[in-house]
Amino acid sequence: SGDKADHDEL
Amino acid sequence: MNIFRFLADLSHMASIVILILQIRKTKSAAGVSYKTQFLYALVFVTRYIDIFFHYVSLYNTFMKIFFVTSTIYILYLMRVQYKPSHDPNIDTFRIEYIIAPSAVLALIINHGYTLYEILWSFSVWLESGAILPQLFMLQRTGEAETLTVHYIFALGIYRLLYIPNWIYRYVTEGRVEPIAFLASLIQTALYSDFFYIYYTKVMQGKKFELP
Repeated sequence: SGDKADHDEL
Repeated sequence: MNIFRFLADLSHMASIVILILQIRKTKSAAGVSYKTQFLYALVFVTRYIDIFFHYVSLYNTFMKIFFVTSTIYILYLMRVQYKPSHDPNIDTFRIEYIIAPSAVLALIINHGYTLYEILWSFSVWLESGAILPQLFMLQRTGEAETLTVHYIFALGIYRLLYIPNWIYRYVTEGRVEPIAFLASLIQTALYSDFFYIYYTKVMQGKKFELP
């Protein structure tokens, strides 16, 4: 995590 | 999922349910900004486009469907079902002033130059300003239905709770989401005046009236 976008939220 | 995020999502859901119940119960959308609802619909459609190719969890998918469909339903109620109750003459905030800067910010600040990432960033910036037409309308009319006030309050709580969620996730997972964090700070700041009046008036059982 950190740099890479991780859109797991709403 | 931590408690902050879960409560945030619940209060977000509650805000929408409150609004739908209010409109249906009073058979009127008076005091509700159509422009704000339109902007939220745009926020959800541009952000949740990933529902077709990015699976997170059943919870996540269910909530995305709920937010998109319920907001479009509100637009339908306002535009078709109870159209005469909505007065466009007091819903006058220019939404270009929110959409254009959001588009510019999305092109400058994003997680990568793909359509999906730019739309995601756009939706985050757009959400931070989407409440402005509603707050502007409130300021023009000077007072509001208790339920409209609770709607805005629940929406503000939702955004506020995502901040401790990100701090918690940074500490426990090392996860950082600077775009959403910054946009949420801006958004919560927009609510600060409203929260203050809500606290000093509504909490003490008085009518929501602007000083």
